[in-house]
Amino acid sequence: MNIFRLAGDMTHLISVLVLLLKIYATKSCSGISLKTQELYAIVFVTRYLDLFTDFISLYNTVMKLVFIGSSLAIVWCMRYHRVVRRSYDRELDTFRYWILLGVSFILALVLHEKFTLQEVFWAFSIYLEAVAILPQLVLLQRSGNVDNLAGQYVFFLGAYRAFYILNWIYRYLTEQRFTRWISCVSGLVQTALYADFFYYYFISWKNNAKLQLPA
Amino acid sequence: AKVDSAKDEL
Repeated sequence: MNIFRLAGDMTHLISVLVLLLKIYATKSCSGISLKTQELYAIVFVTRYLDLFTDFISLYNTVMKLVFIGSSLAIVWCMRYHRVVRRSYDRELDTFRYWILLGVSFILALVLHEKFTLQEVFWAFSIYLEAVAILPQLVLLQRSGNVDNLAGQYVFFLGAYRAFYILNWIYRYLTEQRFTRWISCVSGLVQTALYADFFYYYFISWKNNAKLQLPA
Repeated sequence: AKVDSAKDEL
């Protein structure tokens, strides 16, 4: 464990807590893409298949349970909670995410470390996570004004993978045989997708103005 | 199963 990875995991945890706070405090999920939440639930379920077979550390197991549990709880809330579901921007959240699922799965069948069920699903989850934010970014652009908590949620979600890139650089420099090209390349793509959001987020923060994404 | 060090990440 290094400081970059710890910072990344904590930032990821904060993004989940911000989203849970928004949904429970405001009983609203306006500005949040259910499709992105469902993609993230798939990412965690397919990535943590080793949850019950390989024990790495208490921290690792607890965090996996937190991410799987929170993502499923958020999807459940946005679909079935009688108050929250009413504020879901159904007509704006129309990203055809089957394409993301299909492309990621085909890519995982072609590019993986070992051709085993666990490794193929792991690679699938890495590729899927890189593009899972797209429905959310599209929804933010369509909904124009971004409420603070939704903006902070996306900001922390983007920042966590940027910390992981620092972690991979650090591990590459300190551990002679560390190579994780799948994660690294996918993580770079993932963070790049946030680039324009970060830019507009910084502008709005600098001008102390509401976050406005260009349509 | 031996978890190679790279798989210890979340």
